[in-house]
Amino acid sequence: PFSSSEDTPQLTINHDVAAELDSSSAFEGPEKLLEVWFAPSAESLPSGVKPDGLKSVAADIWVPMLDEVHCKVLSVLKSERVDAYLLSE
Amino acid sequence: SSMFVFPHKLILKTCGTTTLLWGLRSLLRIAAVEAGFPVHNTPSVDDERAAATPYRVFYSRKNFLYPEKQPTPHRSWLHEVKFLDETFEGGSAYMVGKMNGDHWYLYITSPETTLTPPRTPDEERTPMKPSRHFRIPTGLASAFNGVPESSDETLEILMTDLDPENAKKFYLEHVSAVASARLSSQAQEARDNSVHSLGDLAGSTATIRTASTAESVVDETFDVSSLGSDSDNHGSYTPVSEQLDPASLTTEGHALGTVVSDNCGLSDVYPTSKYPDAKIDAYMFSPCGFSANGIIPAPQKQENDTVTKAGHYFTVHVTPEPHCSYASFETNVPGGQNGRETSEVIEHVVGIFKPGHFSVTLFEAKAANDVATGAARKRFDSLAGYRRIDRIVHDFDDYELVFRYYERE
Repeated sequence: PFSSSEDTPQLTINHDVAAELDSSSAFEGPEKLLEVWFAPSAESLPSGVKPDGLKSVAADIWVPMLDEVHCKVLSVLKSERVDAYLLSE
Repeated sequence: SSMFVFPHKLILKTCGTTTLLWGLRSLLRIAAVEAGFPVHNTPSVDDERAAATPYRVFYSRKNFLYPEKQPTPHRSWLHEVKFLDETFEGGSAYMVGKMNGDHWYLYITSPETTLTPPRTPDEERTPMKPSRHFRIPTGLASAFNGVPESSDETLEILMTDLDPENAKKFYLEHVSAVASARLSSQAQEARDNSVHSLGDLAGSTATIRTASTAESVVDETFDVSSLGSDSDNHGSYTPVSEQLDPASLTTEGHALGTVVSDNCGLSDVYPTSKYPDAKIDAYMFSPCGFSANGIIPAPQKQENDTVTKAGHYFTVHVTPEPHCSYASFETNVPGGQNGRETSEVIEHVVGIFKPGHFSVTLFEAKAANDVATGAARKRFDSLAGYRRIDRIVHDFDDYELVFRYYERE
């Protein structure tokens, strides 16, 4: 019953993390925002970079980095141009 | 918290007492080792200290409500700047807004036209002493044969002192009640129509894959659109009850997140009438709090009149507790371009939360700074029910930052 364009984002849910969350101790709203660019645009990746650049990095590779930040992956919404990770905390 | 991964950049926005900058070195290493971006701080990518050289870096945040409870270096802006300065070369730090009120911080590095510092010939290299910090050159524009991304603009709305009635929508108890009521109503409707659907809790056309981990998708794929009430679909899909426990539809964080998105009006910020491929992934925390990411793969017109699919996103985070109520909205969807104007988006988002105070920052590449967007920026100077306190413009080399701060009248 479902038709979509080729670029319809696909969502993957990490139930192991999502089922355990509790925000009772939350007290701080404002976030920190880090944006790191490695090239001026997706069309101008330096030579030697994998065709999809950072998007070619598998989701589990980011997990140890996110552990350092104290975040867990709740779900991932993947699309042709950008992948959106929803994180805990 | 949220992370957005593009081919050429990564955006990480984290809430609470997360230690965002602790992950920076790993991020740069992953970019080098896993994606193949150039390394200039070590002779080989095999060196454990190898880190990709960023083209540019932005770090920003609002002043914290409880800085003393944050882990270092996030207890003060000066500590964060010190950490960043020890990591990158050529960064600049700014504070925007009232020192004795709500203000906003920005750390930025700019692309250089030459390699900085000049690379040391391999034979002259001396091993670097092990150190927690070593500085990574940024810029290296000459290494890339590209031009800055066109239509690069980021809008951020940071809201505090949320209206208590609106904040209730982000408590699990409230959302579960709404979900139960909708489920009952739609189950009744389904019975009346002899349809197997349990109702349109999701209202989304995204395909959800359930998985035991984010990496291992298992065969529980189901189509959220099949939860809907599209009459064309009646009877043509597997009953939802065989795929997902109906009770979980009133408790599961993602299902409830979708209820919140619909109920509060977030789903309409970028309506499918104007953005047909827009998709939202939302999560409702227990006992309260809400996060959502949206992807909007709309066609984007480039400067040379070619059309490419853009990697546009928006993200929303809500902390509704009265003592620290806060909501943030961020997007890189350009205003106008046959979609919604920036001013419309701001009015819509502020209307969802009705905050006592809010700031708006619009960070825009000058290449995209055309007449239309300039006019749009002026139009959102005033907002009914709010008094503008500050308007501060920063003119960077290739970006313009406009910061505005408002209070409820």
